[in-house]
Amino acid sequence: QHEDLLTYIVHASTNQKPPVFSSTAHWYAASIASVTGLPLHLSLARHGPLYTYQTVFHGFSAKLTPAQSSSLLLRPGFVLAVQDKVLQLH
Amino acid sequence: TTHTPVFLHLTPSDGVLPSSGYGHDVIVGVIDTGIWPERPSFNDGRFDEVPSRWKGECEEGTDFNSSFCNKKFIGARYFYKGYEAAKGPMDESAESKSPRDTEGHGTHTSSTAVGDFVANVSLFGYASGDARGMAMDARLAVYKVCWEPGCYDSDILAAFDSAVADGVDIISLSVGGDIVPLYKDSIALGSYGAMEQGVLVSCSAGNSGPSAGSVRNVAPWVLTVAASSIDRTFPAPIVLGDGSSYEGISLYGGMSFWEEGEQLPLVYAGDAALNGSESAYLCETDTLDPGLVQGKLVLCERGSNARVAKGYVVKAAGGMGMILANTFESGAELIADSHLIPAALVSFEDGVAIKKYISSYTSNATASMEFKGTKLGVTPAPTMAAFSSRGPNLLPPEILKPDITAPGLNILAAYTGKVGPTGLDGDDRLVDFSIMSGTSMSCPHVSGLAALLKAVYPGWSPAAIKSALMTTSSILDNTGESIKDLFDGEAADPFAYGAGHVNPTAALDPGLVYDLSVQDYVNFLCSLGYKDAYLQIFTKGKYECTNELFRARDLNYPSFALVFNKDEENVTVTRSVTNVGDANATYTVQVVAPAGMNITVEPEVLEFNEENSILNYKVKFQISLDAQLQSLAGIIRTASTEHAFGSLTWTDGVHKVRSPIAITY
Repeated sequence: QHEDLLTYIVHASTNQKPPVFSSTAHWYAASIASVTGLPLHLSLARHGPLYTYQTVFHGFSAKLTPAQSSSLLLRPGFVLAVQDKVLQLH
Repeated sequence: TTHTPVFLHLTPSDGVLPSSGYGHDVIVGVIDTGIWPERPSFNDGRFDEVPSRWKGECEEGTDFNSSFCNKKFIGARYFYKGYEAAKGPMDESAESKSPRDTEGHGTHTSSTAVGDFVANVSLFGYASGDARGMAMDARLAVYKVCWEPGCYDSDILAAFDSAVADGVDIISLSVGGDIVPLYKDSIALGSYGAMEQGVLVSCSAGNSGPSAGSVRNVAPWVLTVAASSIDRTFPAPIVLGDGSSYEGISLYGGMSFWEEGEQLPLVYAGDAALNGSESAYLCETDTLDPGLVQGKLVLCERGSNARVAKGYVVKAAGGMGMILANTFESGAELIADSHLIPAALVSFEDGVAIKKYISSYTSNATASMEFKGTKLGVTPAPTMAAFSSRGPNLLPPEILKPDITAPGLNILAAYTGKVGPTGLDGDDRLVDFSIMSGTSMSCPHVSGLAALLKAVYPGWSPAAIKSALMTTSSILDNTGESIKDLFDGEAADPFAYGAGHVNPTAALDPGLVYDLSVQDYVNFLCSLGYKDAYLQIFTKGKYECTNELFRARDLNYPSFALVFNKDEENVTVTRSVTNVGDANATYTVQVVAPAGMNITVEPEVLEFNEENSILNYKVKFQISLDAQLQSLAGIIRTASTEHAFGSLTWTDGVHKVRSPIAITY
């Protein structure tokens, strides 16, 4: 299962953050745990977020299966998931 | 950087250097492979306190302490979680999990952009002089995102996020990937967020030239930089046994094992194959027969493996030296390398001639090779590097890319202390400064020059700075002729150099600028069909489309790229210019119409009565009657005539505000 994990950059609409979450970081982590079905601490260790992004755009990156990334997008506030790519020096 | 400031007419006594205080207190963020902080380019002897607005940090890691940062080099971070998520744990014996640059690229680009003055440097005596970055008094923050496998989007975006939050003014990024939609393009997305907060992002155009449509980093809010030569070379003349001579180039820094002018046996690598290897002509590993190469000069061809690796292969097979011939695509572009054996690169044409000589003389073929050091004042210069990626911009074609060209061929700047200048495992020659080529090298030149303008005009938007650099650039070389293309020796065009070769002295006083707001870029995204989620990821919900009729070609860009569909005969676009010169100014328009095109500008005169006032004009592009008749006859709109180029210039007698025009039929 671990080998199926890919890194996704997930874009979020932070004004749709449910008020139950105290911060966007909490919202992101709980949402990932929800789609992975793991307790929060295990989900954090295995799936992330690797980073949360809050200045140039809103969202996070995490290691997910394609099915988990699709599930995440069914939840309010998550608008797009783009698979990580590698770029090269010029 | 021992010569590019002179080549760019940057003088300490007047112009943009003293006006900007050498970029005083502008903060340049370089997203790259990190930094070798011990290089004197990053010393802080002349610097006062770090600006209070700086919120960055100097992160510690392997072989990197926070004390390495100083008043010049003010911040360092590293981002590797995307890398490790994809590849597993980093091999920390091979690379440093820290901002330390074990590759060389980031140290080179950082010192090119903002490196301090360092007296009397060279690479094995080549390109000797006093090195200096373009904005010597600007501050530097480095964000390491590139590792052995490359640079991951997730890490790049984390670097953008940090750099903007830290308070950089300019971001320099010499990295790229495949063409993808803007919403999937981490550099487009990160640089959009930077632009929103007033940060100009300068990016390399890519090294996939001369293929058409190869340009990368094409978002209109990015300043996309092509690469060209300077008036300096490193001659390594080659004389064949029949007396014919050829101009090679080399940075070989070791001993020659023969007398000056001595003729040595010469063999074509393709005729010295080991076990019938079909790739021997490329001098790939284990393809050369030592029995046929021993004690000889070997002619290898470019392609597949690294140029310097070919010399290593020749050396391993017992060869005395190498002549390396360009491919057809590389033409007359001479990239200098610090080979491990006596070696020189020659043009494609010269390579063909040498090969022909060898086939004529077979076992009696001989050649001599010499290394003549550094030669300045070469003409013509600049010339476009064949490797520099070309337009048209595929996404979208209504934005002309690249934007500008700058020195990127054979550039000397600071380097890592981890590996030798070839980067090969067997190269244990450690150097403080190295010579590299690529749009990676041209990009930081422009980043540094943008920093100079930012220091002079702190209130200018990224678009205004970009406009000043573009509209004042030059399309002439140092002989007064049109800039040539090293691919084919013909005149280059805006798909190669964009607006032209950067001219920082003129950019200091552009007269007029084409400015753009965030809302303008949002309307541009809307014109591409971006809405809902796709628009949201850029705007973060702060902007909406405000003009449903807006077309990409209406973006107030400092250049024109028009695409005519089959049934279109004319297109009208609008532009607005802001007067940043004297309050009272009268500008008249001058048009050089592309072939087959009639152009009308309305009005033809712009009269300004106050500073920072904005006036609009319309440009009508109409396919000429002659061209229409030819089209009907099937004469034009063939592959060879599908693009045509011209320019539109506003001048008040002092300033020349020139925009290139590219037409695609």
